[in-house]
Amino acid sequence: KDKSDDTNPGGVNMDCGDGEEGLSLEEILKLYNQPINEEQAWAVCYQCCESLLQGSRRRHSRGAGGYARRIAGAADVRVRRDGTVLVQDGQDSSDKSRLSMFTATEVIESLGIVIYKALDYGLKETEERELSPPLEHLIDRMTNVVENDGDVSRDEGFEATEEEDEEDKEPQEVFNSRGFRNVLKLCAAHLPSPSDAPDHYQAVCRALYAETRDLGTFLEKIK
Amino acid sequence: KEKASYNVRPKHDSGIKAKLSMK
Repeated sequence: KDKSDDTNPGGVNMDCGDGEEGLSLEEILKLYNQPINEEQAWAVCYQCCESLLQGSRRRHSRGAGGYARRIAGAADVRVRRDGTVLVQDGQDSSDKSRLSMFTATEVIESLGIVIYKALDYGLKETEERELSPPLEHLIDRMTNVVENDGDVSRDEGFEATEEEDEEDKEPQEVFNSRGFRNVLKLCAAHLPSPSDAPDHYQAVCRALYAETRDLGTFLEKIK
Repeated sequence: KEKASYNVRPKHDSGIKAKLSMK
């Protein structure tokens, strides 16, 4: 473990006062001083998309388009006690540049980069982690590094693989949400039973939160 | 805590890390 900061292992707030705010992915990485595992990556990705999709729907209901948030780093992703994930909303930031509107494609790309960096945490620049093909494919798709014959789909960087549903009849909602729903589908398809995705991924994040708190408490006691 | 299990290889020019580092 990182011994550079003896007074606060991993820089995590150990007073259990995080309440609804949870633990940031950055805090989790620092505390463990190692990357997240693949299952956690799938889960965090899924839960982030759920959170962003909900935010998109709220903004859409207020007549707003675009995204005020592009995920700048692991500090912007907070895992809550119940396993839900909060993606920090730039709306309250004093940094006015974060109030710019971003497309869903840009937000998905930023999420893919954050997830990859969490998997790559602590590795040297000359090293590369060997990811399972499905997870590498997911990140490829999210960050749009897949070669696709120059025909970049405008449907948020993803092919329209799903049937039209009621939501798809609203053009603005399609623009905002299709990319996220396709990421959710890819994450669900990773499971033996895709219909279990909401419960499963929330449980993985809930365990990630609990284990991190336990480790933090343990390190505090040792200190 | 148990260490995460993963394999590490030298960074490859055509690998995902190289592609993402250019973004």
